[in-house]
Amino acid sequence: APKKPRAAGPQARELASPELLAPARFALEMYNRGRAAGTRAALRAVRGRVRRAGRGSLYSLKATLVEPPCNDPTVCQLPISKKTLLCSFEVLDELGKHMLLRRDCGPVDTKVTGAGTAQDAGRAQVTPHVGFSPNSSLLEPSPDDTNETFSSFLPLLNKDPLPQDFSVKMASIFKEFVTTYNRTYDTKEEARWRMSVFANNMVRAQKIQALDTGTARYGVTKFSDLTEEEFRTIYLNPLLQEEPGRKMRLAKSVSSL
Amino acid sequence: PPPEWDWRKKGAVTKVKDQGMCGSCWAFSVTGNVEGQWFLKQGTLLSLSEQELLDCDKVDKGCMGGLPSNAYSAIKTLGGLETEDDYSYRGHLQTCSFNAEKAKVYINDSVELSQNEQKLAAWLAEKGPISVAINAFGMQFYRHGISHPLRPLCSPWLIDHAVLLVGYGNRSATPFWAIKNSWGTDWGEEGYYYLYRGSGACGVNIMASSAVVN
Repeated sequence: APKKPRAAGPQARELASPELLAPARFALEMYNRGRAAGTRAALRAVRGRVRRAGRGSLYSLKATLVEPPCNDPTVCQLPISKKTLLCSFEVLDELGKHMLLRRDCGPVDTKVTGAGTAQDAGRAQVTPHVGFSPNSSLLEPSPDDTNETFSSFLPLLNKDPLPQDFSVKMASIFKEFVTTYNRTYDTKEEARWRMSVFANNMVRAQKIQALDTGTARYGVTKFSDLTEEEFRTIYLNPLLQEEPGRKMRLAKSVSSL
Repeated sequence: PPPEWDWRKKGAVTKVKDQGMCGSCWAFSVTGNVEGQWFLKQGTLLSLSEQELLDCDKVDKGCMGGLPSNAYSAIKTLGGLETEDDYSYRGHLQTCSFNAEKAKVYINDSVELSQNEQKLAAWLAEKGPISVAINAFGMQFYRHGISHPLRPLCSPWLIDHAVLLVGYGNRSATPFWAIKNSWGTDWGEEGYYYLYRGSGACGVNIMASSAVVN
């Protein structure tokens, strides 16, 4: 899909580093919640965009985090060689209150080159590990930061280990998806990438399901092999967030006709 | 308003369409509304052209998005809408080839509707389907049922998708809006999305509008 022109106002625009620090620090704080001192990840680099509308701002951040070395193999979450993480965060800032809407972190296999510090907001040249990202989640905001809290159930979602046969099951569901929606991919690499997107999306759908208070069911749809960004770019309409175009007169309500 | 209403059962709604890989939801939302208004005023249900709006509404941005308020204005300025058969949907921008002689419907004006969902329901039951815009949170994976995301996840100020309210009611005491989407019948409930009604879920009440046909 062609890239949309970025303009001022509520459309997304690249930000200079100082503006990113507050939402990035908040995202890091959320990431590190519950961890003891000395085991917390540090922010190495961040870049991002903001969309502003109404009373709030939505920050889309790409951050490189560094996990401290893990000395106890029984509790280490990542192999020693994968201490660097590439994370996507979405942070909502409404009237000065931050809320983490999305976190998607994956280990980086290769060495980070050219990454700056959080201070200089350098841009990390990293190769994300292709595979499932079980940490992909909609995170709960701190009870201090919002009136509505999801903390009662989200930690469970975030920490539940994935079943051992997750990859096998996911491959089977993906195969069914490809058949049902008649998908073809140009290369094996693309197929592998689409499958990893699909698997991530299934985790996302599961979390959206857990956060829905109605009767809706979420799962595989014809859009399941698209990243969130692709879906937004192709199918959605960012102009609706701008000020309404032409002013229309107010309709009389039917009771007063 | 009556406890439930469904314009599909009254013949005011055309079949679900598919916008394809194009951000033209705004055009589908507006043509859906005009189809309903024309049916109610003239008694004929015509499937109208979104491609005409994509190509000829120069204020909006075609597949990059648009606003219903601008689209109504374009329909008035152009002199009406052609039918789907005469000006078929292609899903990408083309040169405007609107032919005024082929225009089958016109509109006289457009109005902004109340943000009160009770009033919206009353308006819908009496006046016809309503063009609205919503935050599309979760819709990428929606399959069926009444969607009711927690408010912080579906903020009313992050509106990014235009759709058409065609009815409302209750399913097992859960109030809903029946929403015609433009992603084909192989999405949602035969192309329809059901959203919780009464709490301003996903900003459904923020940008309600309609064309006026005299």
